[in-house]
Order: sequence, then structure tokens, then C-alpha cells
Amino acid sequence: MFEARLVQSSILKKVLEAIKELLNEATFDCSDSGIQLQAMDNSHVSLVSLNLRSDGFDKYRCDRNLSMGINLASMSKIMKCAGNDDVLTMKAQDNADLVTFMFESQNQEKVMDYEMKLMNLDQEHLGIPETDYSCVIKLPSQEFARIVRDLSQFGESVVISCTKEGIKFSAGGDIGNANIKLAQTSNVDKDEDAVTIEMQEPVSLTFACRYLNSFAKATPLSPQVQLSMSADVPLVVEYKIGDIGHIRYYLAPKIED
Amino acid sequence: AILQPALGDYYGHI
Repeated sequence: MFEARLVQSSILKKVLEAIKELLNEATFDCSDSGIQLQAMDNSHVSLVSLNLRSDGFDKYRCDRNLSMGINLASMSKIMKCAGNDDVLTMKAQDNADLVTFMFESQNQEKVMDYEMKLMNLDQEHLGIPETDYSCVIKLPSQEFARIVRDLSQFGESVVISCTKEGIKFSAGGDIGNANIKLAQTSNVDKDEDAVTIEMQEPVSLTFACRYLNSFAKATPLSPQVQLSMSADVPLVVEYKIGDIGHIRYYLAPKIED
Repeated sequence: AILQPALGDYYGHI
């Protein structure tokens, strides 16, 4: 028996919005420790890694490990039926081919049950080693989304360069060039407005804008985003999900032939 | 030319 209850169903709605542009379907691996998902996009250039810890749920029970293959467009249809303030409970029997999403209004006067068929998906997992990154940058997630959106107008790629002085995002194309520099903030009223840089060595890497724009769909999940970079390895873009977990995106850098 | 490698070029399958 698997049962997971979230008072704020809006969290799962936002998670879905954050992954459905990159993934058509994915396997949600449920265990005693929580719900994990790891999946690459169709082109195998980026990877989504989601972790929702069991202790972050309002109620969580998972007697046996369960892998739920889910069509994300179908799940999205169901999640749209939930109000943001509804309480969500996901339920599945052991070895089930169905998962039930139950939404309850706060006053418990309306209860909705939606059953969704599960799929058998081929699982392909990558082993991602613990890495000490040369640069770890934290910045407001809305700022990151805006920068990526703005620079996407100039070209297909953005160069992210990090030094002690700050971070520079650059793009160029037919219409011209664009550079956006962010300095480390010295004092801000709110932590979520801060730009912080932990740098061992300067790094400059090139990434495809379209993936960064897809990652930015996670912006509603967290006021801050963390970018981790080292030379010649994939970028990690991480959004914390309240007290319950995180979503990480990995993106292979573009390289000169 | 600028190439776009796949993630599998960096991380092994498990």
C-alpha cells in the first residue's frame, strides 16, 4: 500500500509544470524514504532529478517499493482538477496498475477521486557522482528566468561565465550581442533577493537556451535557484521545494568541435 | 562548429 498526503496540492501542480516540458512520461519511484524521479529528455542532453522526502509529506506510507510509470500529460489533466488549496492524497495498492489522486476541499465538503492508469516504462538511470563544483551561484529564480528568456532572443546558446567579481550571461546572433552581468550582492533586505557566489576557479561554459528556459518553469517552486558549474562537466540547476525536497536539472555544455 | 554532447558522454548508466 502506498499513500502520500500533501495539504498543499499546489506543490505537486508546480512540480508537474516544472517537468512536463522536458518529459512526456516518467517513473515515480516510491519507497520508504520518499518519491524520486530521474529521467532524461528525449534528446538525452538534459536530465531531471526530483526528490520529495517522505518526512515532508503530511502523511506518508509505502509498505513496498513501487515504480509508477506516468504519462505526464494525463497527470497534468488530473492535477488541473485540483484547487490550489485542496488537500491531495495519492494512493496505490501494491503491484497496482492504477494510481488514485484524491482531492479534498479545506472544509472537506467536496471530495474528488481521479484514477489514472499506470504505464510500464523502460527505466534508464545515470549514475551522477558527488562533485565539488568550481563555482556555485545562488540568485533569485525570477531573475534567472528573466535573463534566460531575454537572452534567448539573441541566439540559441548562452555563455555563463563566473568569476569572483560576478556572473556574466552572454548571447549573440544575427541581431547583435547581449551581456548581462550580476555582481554579488553586499546587503539585501531579504535573503531571497541575494546573489551569492562561492568560487574555487573561474568557469565559462556554453549552454542551449531552450533547456535553460525549460528549467525556469520550476521558478514558482522556489525564490532562489542554485547553479553549479565546473569546466567540462554538466551544469546543475537546483530549485529547493520548501521543506520537502528539491528538483535538479543537469545539462551537458556545448563544446567547440 | 559547436556541438551538443549527450549526458551519457559524462555520466555512466547504472
